Amino acid sequence: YALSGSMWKKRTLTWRILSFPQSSALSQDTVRTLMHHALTTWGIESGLKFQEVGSQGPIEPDILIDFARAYHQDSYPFDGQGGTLAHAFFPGEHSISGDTHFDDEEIWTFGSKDGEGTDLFAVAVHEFGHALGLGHSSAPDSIMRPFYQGPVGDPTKYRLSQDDREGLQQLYGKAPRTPYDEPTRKPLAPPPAPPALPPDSPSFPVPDRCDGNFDAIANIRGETFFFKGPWFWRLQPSGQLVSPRPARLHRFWEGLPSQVKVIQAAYSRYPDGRILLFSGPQFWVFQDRQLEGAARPLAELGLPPGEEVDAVFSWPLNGKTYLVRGQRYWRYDDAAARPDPGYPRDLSLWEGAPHSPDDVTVSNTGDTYFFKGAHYWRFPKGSVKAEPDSPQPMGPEWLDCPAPSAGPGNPKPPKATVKPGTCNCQCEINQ
Amino acid sequence: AQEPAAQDVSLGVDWLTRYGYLPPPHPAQAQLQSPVKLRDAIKVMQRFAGLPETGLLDPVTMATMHKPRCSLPDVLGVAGLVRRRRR
Repeated sequence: YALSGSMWKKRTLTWRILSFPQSSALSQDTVRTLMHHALTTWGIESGLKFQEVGSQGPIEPDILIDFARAYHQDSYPFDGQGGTLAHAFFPGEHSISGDTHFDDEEIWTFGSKDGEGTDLFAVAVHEFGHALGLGHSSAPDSIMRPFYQGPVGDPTKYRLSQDDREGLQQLYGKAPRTPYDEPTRKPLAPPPAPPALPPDSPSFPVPDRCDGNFDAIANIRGETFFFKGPWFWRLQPSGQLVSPRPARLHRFWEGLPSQVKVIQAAYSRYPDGRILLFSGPQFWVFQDRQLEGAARPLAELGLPPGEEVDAVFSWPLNGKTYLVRGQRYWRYDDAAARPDPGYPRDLSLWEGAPHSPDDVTVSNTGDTYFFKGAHYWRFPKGSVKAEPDSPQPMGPEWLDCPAPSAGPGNPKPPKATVKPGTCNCQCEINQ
Repeated sequence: AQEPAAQDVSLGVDWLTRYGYLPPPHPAQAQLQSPVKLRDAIKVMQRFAGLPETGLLDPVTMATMHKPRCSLPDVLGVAGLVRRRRR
């Protein structure tokens, strides 16, 4: 599956049919029933609920369903019978977000056995997948495949494939379990612990994620990884932690040398998606979870020999890699496979950024986040100026933890880089 | 395999560009479509369509390009569907 990078923040979505197909044998009631079942198909697999609203009411629906032909005031005109059948807009704040359009020149049918016409239920399930934030999939049994695959059977019995479910649940989590849910399959047995590693028993305490102060943080395939010592947590796009208990570093990143105890920085490289883990003056390249080749020197990326790194991230606007150390940063051109000239530069160019950040990531919505201690600084998409309300506590938004109360145990966030300018400073001995 | 007609290649490239497999031609750069990039793009398209990944604009691939489908791009990030438009 593929995620579009946007999702609805709320869990109850409203919908309404703006117009019905002109030349179809389907009655308006049938069309409404099919839309209801198509939305329910996604609802039963996630925490989402859908509510039809009337045209008179004040509510502007999230998902407006329209049967239109040829050019219909968006950039995606239809093309008569055949060819393109329908489209939908991804979630977002725009008024057209979530809207779903069907080509009114198709012959919309339902459950036809003779292969004639186009099955409205099947296409509606597909388009609502887009309206919820899924892209096209190449999985053989996915409803999100780009080409029309014909009817998919009884709408009241139809269930999404595993690929579609996984994509959806990455965004919105699983459906809340009801008392009547009986597990259909035994939970997977935990992988056998290799003898060399100490068992995961309470006698080996795991760090507390609510303390913050992570060694590295990275956005890998839409999930945010928080590294601390030989452990890490995973946060899904839906905001759910994969588990409150951290996973063991060396069991997941296969091939990472056992003497590597701390990951100082991590990121997912653009455009090949390789994952790079940094420790000391070296880094390791992973394809998925397998190590690819030996350790490489950071000098390869333009840093002075022996230099280490605090944070590494890839900036989508130019696809370049940024490597931060202390108050300076370097830049590496992955496309040209060489460091950019004219670096290092001063980190204050990222106005408001803390020096020596724990790590930096770019979120699925394109904002850049600097993390340090138990706080984060947010730079809106494409901007190098921190939000005025930065820093904010990481706990509530990222880790399902309470906000830290400022105190001796929880030092106030470090001062951000001060804007250059004249300074009127009286320093007295007792202050 | 029989070489595809020039017109087929042109139609194929248009289709691959429309659905995000190839980057839209950059007006400033008179960049020739590299055969390697074109072949890779065709392979990804064939995977989405469930076809053998030959990397060639063979007849079955060309025929698939005419099949009914959703009008969203298959490879995102190239032509996302967020348009400025009054509802």
